[in-house]
Amino acid sequence: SRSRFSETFETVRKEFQEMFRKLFGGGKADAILENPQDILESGIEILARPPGKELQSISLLSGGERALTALALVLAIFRSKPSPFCILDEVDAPLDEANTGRFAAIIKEFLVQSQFILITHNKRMMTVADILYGVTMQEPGVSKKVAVRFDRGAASEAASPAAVA
Amino acid sequence: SRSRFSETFETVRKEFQEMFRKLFGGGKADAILENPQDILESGIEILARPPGKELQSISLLSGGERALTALALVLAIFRSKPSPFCILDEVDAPLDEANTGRFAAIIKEFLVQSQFILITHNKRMMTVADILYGVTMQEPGVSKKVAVRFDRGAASEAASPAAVA
Amino acid sequence: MKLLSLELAGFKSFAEPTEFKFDSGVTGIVGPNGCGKSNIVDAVKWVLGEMSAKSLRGDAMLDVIFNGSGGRKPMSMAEVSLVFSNENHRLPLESEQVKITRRLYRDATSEYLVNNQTARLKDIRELFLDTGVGVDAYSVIEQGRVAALLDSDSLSRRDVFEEAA
Amino acid sequence: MKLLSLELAGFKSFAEPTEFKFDSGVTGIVGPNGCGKSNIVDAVKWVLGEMSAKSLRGDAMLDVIFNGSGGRKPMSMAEVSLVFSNENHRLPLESEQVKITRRLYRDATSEYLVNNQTARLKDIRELFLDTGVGVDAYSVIEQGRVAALLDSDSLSRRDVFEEAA
Ligand SMILES: Nc1ncnc2c1ncn2[C@@H]1O[C@H](COP(=O)(O)OP(=O)(O)OP(=O)(O)O)[C@@H](O)[C@H]1O
Ligand SMILES: Nc1ncnc2c1ncn2[C@@H]1O[C@H](COP(=O)(O)OP(=O)(O)OP(=O)(O)O)[C@@H](O)[C@H]1O
Ligand SMILES: [Mg+2]
Ligand SMILES: [Mg+2]
Repeated sequence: SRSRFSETFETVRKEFQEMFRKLFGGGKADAILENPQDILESGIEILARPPGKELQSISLLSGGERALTALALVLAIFRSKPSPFCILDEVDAPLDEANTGRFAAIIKEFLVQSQFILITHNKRMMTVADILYGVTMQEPGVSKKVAVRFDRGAASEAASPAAVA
Repeated sequence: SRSRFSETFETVRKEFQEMFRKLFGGGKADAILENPQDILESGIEILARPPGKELQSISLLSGGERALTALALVLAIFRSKPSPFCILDEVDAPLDEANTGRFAAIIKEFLVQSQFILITHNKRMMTVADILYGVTMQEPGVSKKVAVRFDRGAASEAASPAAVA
Repeated sequence: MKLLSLELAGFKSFAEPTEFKFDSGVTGIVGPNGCGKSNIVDAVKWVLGEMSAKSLRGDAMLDVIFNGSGGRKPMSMAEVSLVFSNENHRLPLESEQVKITRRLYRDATSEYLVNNQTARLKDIRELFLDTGVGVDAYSVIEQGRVAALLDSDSLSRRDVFEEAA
Repeated sequence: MKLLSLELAGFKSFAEPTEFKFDSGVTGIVGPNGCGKSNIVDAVKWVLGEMSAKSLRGDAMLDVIFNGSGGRKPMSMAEVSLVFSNENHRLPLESEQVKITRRLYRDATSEYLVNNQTARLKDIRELFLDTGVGVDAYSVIEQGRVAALLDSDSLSRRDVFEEAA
C-alpha cells in the first residue's frame, strides 16, 4: 500500500544517510524517488558524495567507494527491517584498511538484532568474529570444517586455516 | 584467415595449459573449439580442473579459481602475442595468499617481453614491483602522486602511501 | 528468532555431514580459494527455497549433489537443514526450535521438511513471510555482488525497498 | 617498443599535471580507496582512443574533465599523453620516441596529436595496428573484470583469440 511503502522509504532513506556518514567518516548520501507523484511505481535514485568530493554520478565512484555505498544501503535496510541473520561473502575485498576498519566497527552495532556470518580473507575482519570456522580440503575435493585458533594480538598468519593442525 | 587463426589458437591453447598448471600448482585446463569444422565461426569452450578435483563446468569454480583461470588465459594470450605493456587493476583481490604468491612469481617470467603495471592493495604483490607509486588525495578530490618507501623485509604498513611523508 | 545451526551432507563439496553452529554475534568463515566457503552460502539459499540452478552457480539443479573426487564416488542425495530458535514464536509454530530441511535425489525428486515432517516449498515460504528471511531478501550478499545493488537500474532498486516494507 | 611515461592534466581527479615514468619491469600503484588509481587506467584507455564514456565509468565523455572540488573550479580541458620508445622502429615513424596525445575541451571538441603534430584518431589506431596495444586489446584488465573473460559466451571469447592472431 502507498502509505506503508512511503513510510519504509523514509526510514531507509534516513538510515542510509546516517550509515553512509559513518562508513565514510563524513560526506553525504541520499535516496530519491525519481517520480514522487507515483510512489508505487517510481524508480529510486541513489546519490553519494564521499567526504571532500563534489557530488557526481555514482558511476564515477571508485571500486571501494561503490562497495561501501552499497553496504551503507544494505545496512540501512537492515536497520528498518531487521532480519535474524545476514551473510556477507567477501564484501570487504575492494576496501582499503581504513574503510575495512570502519565497516568492521559498524557491524558490531547491529549485533543486538541480527547475527552476521562473514566470509573473508582479511585479517582485520577476522578480529570482529566471536567464533571463527576454517574450511579446508585436506582430502582433495572434499570440504572439511576445522577449528581455527585466532591470535588476536598478532592477527597473525595463524588465522589461515592452513596453520591449523 | 583460417590457417593464421588455427595456428594462433593452438599456441594459445598450449600456453594456457602450461600457465594454468603453474598458477594452480597442478591440475589441467584446455581451450576447445566447439565446432572444429567451422574454424572461422566456432565458439571457444574453456575447461578447467583445479588440482585434486573432478572436471566440472567452469561456472562451479570458486571466485578465486575463476580469477586465476582467467589470468592463466590472459597470460597465455600474452605469451603468443606479446604486447609492450599490460595493466592489471586489482586482479589479485579474490586470491588467497598461496595463489597470490604463485601469480606474483609468474609475472616475473614475462618481464623479458612486456612491462606490467599492477594496481593492488596486497602487500605480497607490492614486493614484486621494481618501482612503486603511491596516489593520495592530500587536497580533497585532487589526486597527487607520491613517492613510496617500501621496506621489503617487513612488507610492512610502510607500503601504504599514507605512511609517506 | 535466532539462527542456531546449519547442517550439510552431500551438498556440493561437503560430502561428509558437517554442522556449523552459529553464535549470537558474528561468525567468521575463512579458508583458501576453492575450499567450500561460498558453497555454504549456496546451501543457505538452497534450503530457503532457491529454485534457480544458475543462481547456485550450476548448470542444472543436480549440480548441488556431491559429484565425487579423488577416491570418492558421486553421492545420490544432497541434504541441508537450517535450525532456528523460536522461543518468541515469531514463526507460527508451537515448537521452541524450528528445523527446515531440503533434499534432492539423483533422480531429481526433492523433499522439504519442517521439524522432520514432510512439507511443501510453499509451506516454507509462508513460514518465513515478513521475517526478512528468504531467497530474494537483502540478507544474503553473494561473492562479487556487493555493488550490484547500485548497478541495477532505479526500478529494480525498488524491489529491495519493497522487500523491507 | 617500451612504454616510457604517462602524462595527465585535468583528466578526472588529476587536476594538476602529473607524470608517471615506467620502468622496464613492474610498476606498482597503491593508495586508499577513491584516490585515483583506476583513473590512471581510464587515462591509458582514453588516450588510445576509447570512445565509450560508459567504459570510462562516466555518463558522458565530458565526465573525464576535472570537475572541481573543494576550492578548485572545474577545468576546461583534459589532456593525456603516452610516450613510447621506438628505437627498433616497430611503430612506422622515424623518431626514437613516439608521443601520442589526446585532448578534450569543455565545448566537446577533441584533438589528437602524434609527436605534437595534429593527427586523427584513425592515425593513432593505424599506428598501433598489430602491436597488441589498443582499446579492445587484452592488455588492460579493469577493476572487477578479471573473470569477465570466462563469463562471456563462447563466441565472444573468440574475439580475444582473434585479437592475438
Ligand atoms: N556438486 C559438487 N560436488 C563436488 N564439488 C563441488 C560441487 N559443486 C561445486 N564444487 C566445488 O566447490 C568448489 C568451489 O567452492 P567455493 O566456491 O565454495 O570456494 P570458496 O571457498 O568460496 O573459494 P574462494 O575463496 O575462491 O571464493 C569448486 O572447486 C567446485 O569444484
Ligand atoms: N571528472 C572528474 N573530476 C574530478 N574527480 C573525478 C572525476 N571523475 C572521477 N573522479 C573521482 O575519482 C574518484 C575515483 O577514482 P578511482 O576510481 O581511480 O579510485 P581508486 O583509487 O581506483 O579507488 P579503489 O581502491 O576504491 O578502486 C571518485 O571519487 C570520483 O569522484
Ligand atoms: Mg567464495
Ligand atoms: Mg580502483
